[in-house]
Amino acid sequence: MNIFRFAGDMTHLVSVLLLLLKIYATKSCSGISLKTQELYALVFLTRYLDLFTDFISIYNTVMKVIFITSSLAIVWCMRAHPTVRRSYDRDQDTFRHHFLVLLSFIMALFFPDLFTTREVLWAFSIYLEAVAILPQLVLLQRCRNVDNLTTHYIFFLGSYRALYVLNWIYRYFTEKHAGRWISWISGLVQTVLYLDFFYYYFISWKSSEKLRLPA
Amino acid sequence: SGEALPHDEL
Repeated sequence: MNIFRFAGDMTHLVSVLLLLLKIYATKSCSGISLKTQELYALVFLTRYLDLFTDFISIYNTVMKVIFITSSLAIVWCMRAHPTVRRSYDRDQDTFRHHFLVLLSFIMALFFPDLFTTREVLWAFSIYLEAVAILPQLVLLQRCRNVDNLTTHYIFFLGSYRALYVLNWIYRYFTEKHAGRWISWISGLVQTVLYLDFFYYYFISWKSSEKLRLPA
Repeated sequence: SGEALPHDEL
């Protein structure tokens, strides 16, 4: 474990807590893409299959349980909670995320680290996570006024993988651990997809105005 | 990579 990866995990945890806070505090999921939440639930379910088979550390197990349960709880909330579900922007959240699942799965079949069930599903989860934010970014562009908690949630969610890229660089130079090119490429693609958002997030912070993505 | 590297990251 190094500082970059720990900071990345904490940033990821904060993003989840911010989303839970937003939904709990405002009893609303306006501005949140259910499709992105469903994609993330799928990412965690296919990535943490080893939750019960490979014990790495208490920390690793606890974090996996947190990410799986929180993502499923948020999807349930947005679909079934009587109050929250009414605020879901159903007609704005129209990204065809099934294509992202199909594309990632095909990519995983052709480019896994090893052609085993476990590795193919792991690669699938990595490829899918790289594009999982797309429905949320599209929704953000359509919903003009999005509350601050939502923009902070997206900022932290985007920052965590950028910190993981620093972690891979650090591990490359210190542990001679070349890492996995699947993680490197997907992590970079994932971070690049946020650059546009990061720019407008920084602008809105400097001008202390609400974040507005161009139409 | 022949061996399956450990998945020690989240």
